[in-house]
Amino acid sequence: REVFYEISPADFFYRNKDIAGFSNPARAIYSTIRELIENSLDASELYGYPPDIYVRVTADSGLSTTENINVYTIRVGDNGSGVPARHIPSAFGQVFYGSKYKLRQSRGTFGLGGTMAILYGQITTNSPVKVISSTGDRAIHEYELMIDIQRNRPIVLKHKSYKNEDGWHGTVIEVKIEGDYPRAMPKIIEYLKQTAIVAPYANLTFVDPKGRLYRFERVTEEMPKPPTETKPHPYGSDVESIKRMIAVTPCKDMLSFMTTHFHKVGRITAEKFLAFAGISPKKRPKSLTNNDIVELVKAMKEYDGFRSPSADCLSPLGENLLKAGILKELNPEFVSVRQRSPSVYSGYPFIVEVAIAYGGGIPKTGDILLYRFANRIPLLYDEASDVSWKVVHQLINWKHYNVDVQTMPIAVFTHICSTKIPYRSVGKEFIADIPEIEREILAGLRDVARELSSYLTRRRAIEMEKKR
Amino acid sequence: REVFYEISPADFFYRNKDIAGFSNPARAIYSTIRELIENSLDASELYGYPPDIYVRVTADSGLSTTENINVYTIRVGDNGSGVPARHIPSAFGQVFYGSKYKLRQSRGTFGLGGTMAILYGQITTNSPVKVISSTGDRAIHEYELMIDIQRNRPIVLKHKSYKNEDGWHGTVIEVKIEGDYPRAMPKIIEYLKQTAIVAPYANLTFVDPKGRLYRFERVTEEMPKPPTETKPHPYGSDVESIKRMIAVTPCKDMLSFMTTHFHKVGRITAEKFLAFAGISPKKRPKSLTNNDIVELVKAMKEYDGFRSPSADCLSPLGENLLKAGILKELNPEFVSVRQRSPSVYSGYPFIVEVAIAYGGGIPKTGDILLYRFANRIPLLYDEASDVSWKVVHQLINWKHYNVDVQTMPIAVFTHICSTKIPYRSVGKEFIADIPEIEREILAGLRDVARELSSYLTRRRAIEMEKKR
Ligand SMILES: Nc1ncnc2c1ncn2[C@@H]1O[C@H](COP(=O)(O)OP(=O)(O)OP(=O)(O)O)[C@@H](O)[C@H]1O
Ligand SMILES: Nc1ncnc2c1ncn2[C@@H]1O[C@H](COP(=O)(O)OP(=O)(O)OP(=O)(O)O)[C@@H](O)[C@H]1O
Ligand SMILES: [Mg+2]
Ligand SMILES: [Mg+2]
Repeated sequence: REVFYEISPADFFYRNKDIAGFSNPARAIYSTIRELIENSLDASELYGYPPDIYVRVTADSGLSTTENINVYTIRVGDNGSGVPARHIPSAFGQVFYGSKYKLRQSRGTFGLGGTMAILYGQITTNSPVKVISSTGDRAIHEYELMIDIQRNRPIVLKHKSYKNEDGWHGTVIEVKIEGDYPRAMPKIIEYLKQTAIVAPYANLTFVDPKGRLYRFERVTEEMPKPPTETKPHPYGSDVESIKRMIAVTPCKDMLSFMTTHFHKVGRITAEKFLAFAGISPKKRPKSLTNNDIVELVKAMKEYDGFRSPSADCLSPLGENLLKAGILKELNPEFVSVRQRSPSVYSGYPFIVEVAIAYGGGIPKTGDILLYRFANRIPLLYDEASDVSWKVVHQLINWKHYNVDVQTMPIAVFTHICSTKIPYRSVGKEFIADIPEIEREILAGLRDVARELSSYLTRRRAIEMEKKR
Repeated sequence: REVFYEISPADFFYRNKDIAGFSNPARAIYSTIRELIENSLDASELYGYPPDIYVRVTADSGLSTTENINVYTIRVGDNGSGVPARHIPSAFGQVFYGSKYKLRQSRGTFGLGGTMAILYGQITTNSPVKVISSTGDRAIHEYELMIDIQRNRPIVLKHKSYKNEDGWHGTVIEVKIEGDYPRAMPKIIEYLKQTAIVAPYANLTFVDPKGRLYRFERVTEEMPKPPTETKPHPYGSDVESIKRMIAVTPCKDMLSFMTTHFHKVGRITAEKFLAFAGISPKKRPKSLTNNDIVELVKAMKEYDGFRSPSADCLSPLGENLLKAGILKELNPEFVSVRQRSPSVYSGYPFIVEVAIAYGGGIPKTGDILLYRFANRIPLLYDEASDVSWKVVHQLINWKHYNVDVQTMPIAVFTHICSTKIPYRSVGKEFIADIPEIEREILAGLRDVARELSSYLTRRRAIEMEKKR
């Protein structure tokens, strides 16, 4: 007879680490570093602190099983918001625990990444993670933690607190993992370079196992406006989300329910919508039956009178920043950037920003060099499964723009920011080809391709002139 | 200040349904049908019952929000093992609950698929799922369930039991979901056709919303030998798995610990290994310190005296079955199949089976038609991210085999069976390019490509002859 088990979320990702992006020692050290850096960047940006992030990788000698696969200590420190002491054990020692389960643009979204790095370290080296953090209040807390994987609970091995003399705020994480640094190095350095492109207000310091220092200095103190939390939009609703709103609502009638819980639904819109849905504005939300809720959700999807979600809550790169970052890192002969006006999919607002660059420091690779970003995270793997790749390779006819993909040095950049990025995997490496997003990337790339086309035409004319 | 939450696994997949393969109504109806069919096939094969599986999709009228997107009732019935009554609510109403968390080849592996279909149905239609099941004992149980998503617990709305007059065993699931059947139809029919290729001992009956009957009759009563559970292999061990073994072991000394808990480790191998690892065979397992465990795991990875895992526990298709299935479904002019001898990755045994087919009923598409299977599941999406696609398009030089990919009608088949398939996503659509697996697919395809090459050469020679 079959035996039935339940397993915890930590156990699930322990058994399926490839699904979380920890498939082998090289990929694991890359994923560990990126997950921790993304946590640090979120923690600084959300509070408007220009980020100072320090990453150090040291090889533990005497423990290598082969030449490259070795135990590495990875230490990441930031000057971000810090983690309140009572949340530190669960934030790092429990899967599906975090502060990013809200409708706000941030790199983190699953409540899994940092914990996964710690889990991977634990199962490969059996070492606890050290977390030092303060929110700037009177104490700095230092924890030594492990994860009870079968119960998905943190195990606190040590907890000390110190007086915070200077009002320091930030977090330092130190984890030991089995990794393959030499193999992962090109991707790690590339990740840092690309992060510097889209976060030029950040100081990134990286010290590798040989003691070499890589420094990406900030080129501006000016921080982008922090993203803000937004309310859900009616188009993104389903039966479960409405039920949850009703369960917690203080509203006594459907009219205030609509104007209170939803984004950009004012009194007039609410009255018109409720009339369309055949629901009395005076009806008490908690009196809706299950059938009423199904009808309400259907009406929300069909009613075309709702205003589009505003993208004011988003924090795009901006054309200047993107252009400056590309010029600084790649030094091209030509670059054109375009920020599309805000759009929406399934009730989530999003903004697409694209750029195309030609010549100068861009290498000739026989194909278009594609740089992809989502909520300011560089995506370095699985490009062939990403919506941007599909647009660049299947939907744009480059010949139409006088671009010979095989002989010209061309780089394309796409950045999507949203309150919800439709990642296709928890490893956050590629994005689903949602029709609205695909349309925006295509339209944006056509614009900048047209500019490149004019530039190439002028350039050829000038060269013709010179020859005479 | 940041607010911290924990969310349940059901809540996680509710918020991230694209990650589970339920990204839009067309994909959702496909995923629902495949997850339920895979559950039914597992339930029959594990007990050696020739599967009789019945799938019916009906459109609920009057509830459509657009032309195609509609509420559909999906009913899947099988003659499998059934689910014991006390486990029915959790098996279907709880994420990460199931009977497949063991080292045995099966389609199911995550404890998520069936529950995800039910969750998706609930959030789009607010309808409960109906489950009727019996293990062949005296009672047939009928449940009406919903999922408490925030707590990841089943909600039993109704439970009746009937006398099981005929000793029936099997399961019937009826779920209502919002789907887009017309758009999904080609993939659904293709999925059924490909399932018939690799499970020719199964009767599959499908009735579509228009009442059309698709019937895939079994062509043999002969069932493949059921896969068996195997013990873990030392090469697949890590600190966590060793700790769990030690926690539950009845063994009083390390010698019996090694021979009891591991696959193919006999007394002599155990003694030699323990000597290599510097651990006394008499040492009590429960007396090992954390450091001892780390050293033990390292020694297990380094010791080369362990016998390779046996693949006796696996249940491959077999060359005859694969050939027969291809001939029946595609009627090619030429087909060559090859079953590679067993191999292993990370301690998991696996067998690769490949085939190449040419001409006859195979359409000319300007490219190689790639059919991918894993543990007898057809994989229909994301082929460009799959290890088989990489081998077919990047690692094999087809010209070398006289194959002109653009003008010849060629189909390639790959099947991998293992106690653990390295899926890259919980949607089970593509497989990681694990080096050992990549090597086996490449070697297998080279073999069959060579046979096709000889065939094409002979064929051309014959045509030359005829011209004279
Ligand atoms: N360096 C840091 N500074 C401040 N808070 C942090 C830091 N690192 C982690 N946290 C907190 O711990 C929580 C859990 O982090 P974790 O990386 O596991 O998940 P996440 O960032 O929420 O989502 P994701 O899985 O997408 O990364 C975060 O939500 C955040 O509140
Ligand atoms: N038709 C069925 N007959 C017998 N048992 C079933 C059937 N459907 C589901 N089950 C039981 O319910 C459990 C949970 O099913 P579910 O599809 O959610 O997960 P799974 O099949 O274990 O893994 P996966 O997520 O990979 O499909 C199964 O492990 C199995 O024990
Ligand atoms: Mg994170
Ligand atoms: Mg299943």
